[in-house]
Amino acid sequence: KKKDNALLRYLLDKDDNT
Amino acid sequence: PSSTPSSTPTPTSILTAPTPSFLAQLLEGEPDESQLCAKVLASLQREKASRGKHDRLNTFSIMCKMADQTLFGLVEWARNSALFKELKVEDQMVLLQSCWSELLVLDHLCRQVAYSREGCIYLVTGQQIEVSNILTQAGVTLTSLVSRTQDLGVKLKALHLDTQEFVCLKYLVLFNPDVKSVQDRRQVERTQERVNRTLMDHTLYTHPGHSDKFGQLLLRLPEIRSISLQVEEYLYQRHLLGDLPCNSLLTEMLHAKHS
Repeated sequence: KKKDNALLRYLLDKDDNT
Repeated sequence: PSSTPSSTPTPTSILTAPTPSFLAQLLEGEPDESQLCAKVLASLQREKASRGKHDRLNTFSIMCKMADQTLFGLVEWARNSALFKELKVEDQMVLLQSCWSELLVLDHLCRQVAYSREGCIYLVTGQQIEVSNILTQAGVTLTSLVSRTQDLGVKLKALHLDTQEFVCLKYLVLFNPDVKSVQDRRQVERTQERVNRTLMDHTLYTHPGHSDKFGQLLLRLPEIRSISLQVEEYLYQRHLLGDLPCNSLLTEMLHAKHS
């Protein structure tokens, strides 16, 4: 399941400065 | 304690106002409705501009785009919450994968309580659509979804759901310790209990005469869950028919649950 949620992971993991 | 120790304390006399700092902290993270509206409208405008005259989005696709943008906003809301930040990303993902559609339904309901006119559905873009217009074109499943959601909206209006209660319900939906494969279950439970207590104190403090408002609000959560599961199933069926816009957070969340 987690593999499928690359976009969700990106949204949660993204660095606010990017 | 009441001023006369010998008397049995009445609920109001033993109440203390919810700790404003905690409730205020929960409210701080609330997105601004007009900003969200502007963001969704801008996204739809970009979408429209990128399509040719004969390649217009149909109504269902437009609704999906709205839901997608709203979902982005909900993930951002969760991500910015200090309580959510206390969890590892793995747990954040598991919780959101489990409750994303409930958050969308609850968010939609709150918008209805706040803004919708009688017999209308208020969209995140600020438009109001006559329910009858939808029902004339809707199939069986969508008709059931719309009427169940409208009924729940009427119940929440009757309960005078306010923003503080709405935010507490959102947190109760998000911090669900029963979600499988949550690692830090204890942390999720702690937050759930604290929000639960805050919601109870808030309802008793603001509606002392309506002692069961707290219970009535909690009773809506299984209904929201049930509607959200039906929404997911409906969207997934539409997705299998190729009706959903691809490359969206919405489709990714649907995939995650059905993979």
